[in-house]
Amino acid sequence: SIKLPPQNPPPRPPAEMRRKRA
Amino acid sequence: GPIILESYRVIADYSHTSKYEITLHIGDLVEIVEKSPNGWWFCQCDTKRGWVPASYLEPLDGPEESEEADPNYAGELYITTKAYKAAQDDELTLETGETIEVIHKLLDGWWVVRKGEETGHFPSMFLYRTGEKKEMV
Repeated sequence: SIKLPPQNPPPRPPAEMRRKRA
Repeated sequence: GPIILESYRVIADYSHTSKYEITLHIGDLVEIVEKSPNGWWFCQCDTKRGWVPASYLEPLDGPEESEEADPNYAGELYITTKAYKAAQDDELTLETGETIEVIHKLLDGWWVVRKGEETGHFPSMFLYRTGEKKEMV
């Protein structure tokens, strides 16, 4: 069975990804 | 029939921060087992299995926007279940129990929310849907 996901927010997208979105 | 898992490519190195996560390297290919709306996806990479941030992955084929909902500028009412202090310019700082409007539910788990005149990203895992219709003013 799969454990529950982490209870802390995931890290923000890396810089490369954010540039792509912008 | 066989279960076909979606393949994604890792776009940046990621070091796990707990034993339930796995470390990834740029260019790795992973298969997605489960997508949590809070932005953590359960995936397998070679023999490793664990949670990774969705924002570090891009689909191997097909446009990435296809599974992401369009923004809803009217807003959907949610209540914050936990306080969060903005760590970056484009995030919002909110206390517990604040009512906000969700404008865009991003797959990376950082939703775009509006509080009064301010708009910014907030962790979806700290939001609870009120179920109320927004009053038209």
